[in-house]
Amino acid sequence: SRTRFAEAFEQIRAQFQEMFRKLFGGGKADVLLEDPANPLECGIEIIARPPGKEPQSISLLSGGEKTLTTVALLMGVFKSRPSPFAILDEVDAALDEANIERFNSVLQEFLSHSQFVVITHSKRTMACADVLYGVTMEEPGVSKRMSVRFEERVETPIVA
Amino acid sequence: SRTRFAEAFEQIRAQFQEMFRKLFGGGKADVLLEDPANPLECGIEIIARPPGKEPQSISLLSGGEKTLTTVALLMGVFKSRPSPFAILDEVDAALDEANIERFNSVLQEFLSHSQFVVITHSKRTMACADVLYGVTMEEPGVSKRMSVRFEERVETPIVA
Amino acid sequence: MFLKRIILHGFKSFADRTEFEFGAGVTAVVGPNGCGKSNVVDAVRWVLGEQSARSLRGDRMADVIFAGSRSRKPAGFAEVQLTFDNRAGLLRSDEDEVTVSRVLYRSGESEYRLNGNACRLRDVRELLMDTGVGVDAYSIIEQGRVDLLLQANPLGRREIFEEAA
Amino acid sequence: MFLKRIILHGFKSFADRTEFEFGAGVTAVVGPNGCGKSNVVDAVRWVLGEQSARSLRGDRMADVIFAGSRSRKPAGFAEVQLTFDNRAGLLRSDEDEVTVSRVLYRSGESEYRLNGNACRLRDVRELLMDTGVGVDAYSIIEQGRVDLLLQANPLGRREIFEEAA
Ligand SMILES: Nc1ncnc2c1ncn2[C@@H]1O[C@H](COP(=O)(O)OP(=O)(O)OP(=O)(O)O)[C@@H](O)[C@H]1O
Ligand SMILES: Nc1ncnc2c1ncn2[C@@H]1O[C@H](COP(=O)(O)OP(=O)(O)OP(=O)(O)O)[C@@H](O)[C@H]1O
Ligand SMILES: [Mg+2]
Ligand SMILES: [Mg+2]
Repeated sequence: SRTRFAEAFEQIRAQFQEMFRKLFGGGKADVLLEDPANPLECGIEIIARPPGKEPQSISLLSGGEKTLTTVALLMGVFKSRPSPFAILDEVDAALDEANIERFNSVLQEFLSHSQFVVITHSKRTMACADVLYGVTMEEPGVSKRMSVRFEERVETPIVA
Repeated sequence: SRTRFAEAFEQIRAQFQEMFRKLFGGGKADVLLEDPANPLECGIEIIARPPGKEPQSISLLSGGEKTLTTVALLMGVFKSRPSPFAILDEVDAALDEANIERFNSVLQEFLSHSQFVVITHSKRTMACADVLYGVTMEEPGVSKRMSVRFEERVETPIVA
Repeated sequence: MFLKRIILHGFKSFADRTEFEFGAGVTAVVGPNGCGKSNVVDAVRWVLGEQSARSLRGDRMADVIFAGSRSRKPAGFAEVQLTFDNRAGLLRSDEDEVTVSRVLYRSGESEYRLNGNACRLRDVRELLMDTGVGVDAYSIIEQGRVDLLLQANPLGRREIFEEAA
Repeated sequence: MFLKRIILHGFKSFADRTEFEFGAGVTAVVGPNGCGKSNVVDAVRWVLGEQSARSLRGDRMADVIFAGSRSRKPAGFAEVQLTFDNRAGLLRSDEDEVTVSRVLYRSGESEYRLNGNACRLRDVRELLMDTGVGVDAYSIIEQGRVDLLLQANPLGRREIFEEAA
């Protein structure tokens, strides 16, 4: 059980580092056991250094940088242990336009492994989706599922 | 001191109710002393009912509805006791397009009382600003203030 | 592909029976503030056995039953059905398709079902064991909580890694 | 109008002396993730007397001093100057213009100044009394914390009202 955790941890660590570099376009990240002598019980430390910046406490990272770091870690976990589906509720809220692009292209990379349901207000994220569901409340207080039209698109997703 | 608090509280309450109706296009809100017999020490309860919906615990409100309710309360406080300036860091992050409009028009309404510094990724909020500062990191890790160009505008703000 | 569809009936703002089908790839759910998107996420967590009303943004579990609106009376119960495609055999079941459902009545009576047959919460949890899916799984990220992994104390993060390992 | 300008020098990612002027109306600060926008907000709170490194996202107060980058050495100190227009007489001062500044050296030495004269933190707090401005004031809403008023327990909210009353 100790070896099994250690193996899985190594795999997540490698994938996290790769995903971080993809999402940040460089930089360096790591995930470490606080006490390698006690791998089944010790805490887990996260290190994240965006490209060109000095390594510092992850608490000092910006809102968007924290989001990308977490997404990198989660995708790292997914790649080493694919989860059949993921539901992401407004995970792109803190991201600027360029990072929303990178976020969405990383999701695309995972489509052979996983299925994603994303809730978003971002037109860019909507444009990258395969299927779009709209939810409205024409009748106040009562939710209803409906079709969504999305102009300005080259390839239209299936509108459900 | 007890009367002074009670008066200020009544004023904030009235302004909060008005700001809520403006931001939600209707509905009803209230702010209450949990123990009116002990006004200087009791807790404060917030009630918020978006238009057409059943009154429920504010915890059940959506992310955007919570943002608008908080903004209404803050603007209520501002109106009854104008704060010389307010700094709002990505307060519009959870809002959809229509609510970003309403949020910005409410800010406009306060300009005789207050000065606002808003940090945002929203083009709509940028478009409503009087002055735009851009911050960049051309040199990685080093922040620099610079001018921002903003196309597609009818009335261009002063670009600093 | 794994999630096939979800049906909400009387769950939070979904007064009427409403169905969402899921395909392969990325499904985006969009709409104005307060229209019910996060309520769908709550529905998935609830049907998979979420026990804490607080983590579903309510005070009591009855808060998930449609409370009525200006034009509608409150509902008498909340029901959610979640159907999985199990051809890959990831779920502990022999069936190609597995439906988990949960219903809660105003009286407080509540029931879980697996492919239509009454079962216990424990059976739902057993079904999902080792799939990385479930109430505490890393695979559902709620609104506003994306940074949680970074804020959590180092021991708190362990749970995510153990779930994944 | 009230805020006139802020100058950051060696504060967090602002290695070079950088000035922002504020006019009447709405000033928007924009830029990519991680470029330094929230650091400007931290600078305002820091110069007005914020004592908690944690609430400025750091572990120690020295974390606010520019730590260097790939192309730059770390700074020896962090300094912020904030200038107010006081013609309306809201601040407890006879001056038409009031500048509050704070500097922190790597050695740990630190100083507050009011219009260039060394002063104590207490003097800065006294200056801002009853203006609704200050470290705990309701007038600065940090990133991700807009819902705090709603989440805070009912007694926690009192502080906002007392500040305003
Ligand atoms: N039991 C219930 N009965 C009726 N309405 C409910 C119930 N529980 C929650 N709601 C309503 O559902 C709405 C919130 O829905 P939800 O959180 O899904 O919105 P959302 O689409 O995610 O919005 P946002 O984009 O702002 O996050 C609230 O207005 C709330 O009043
Ligand atoms: N002492 C310091 N020295 C150098 N860089 C620092 C220091 N403290 C913080 N930083 C850097 O500042 C950056 C964060 O800046 P900030 O939070 O202002 O970003 P932001 O523009 O608000 O971004 P976002 O849009 O994502 O919220 C981080 O990358 C962090 O590493
Ligand atoms: Mg939501
Ligand atoms: Mg920020």
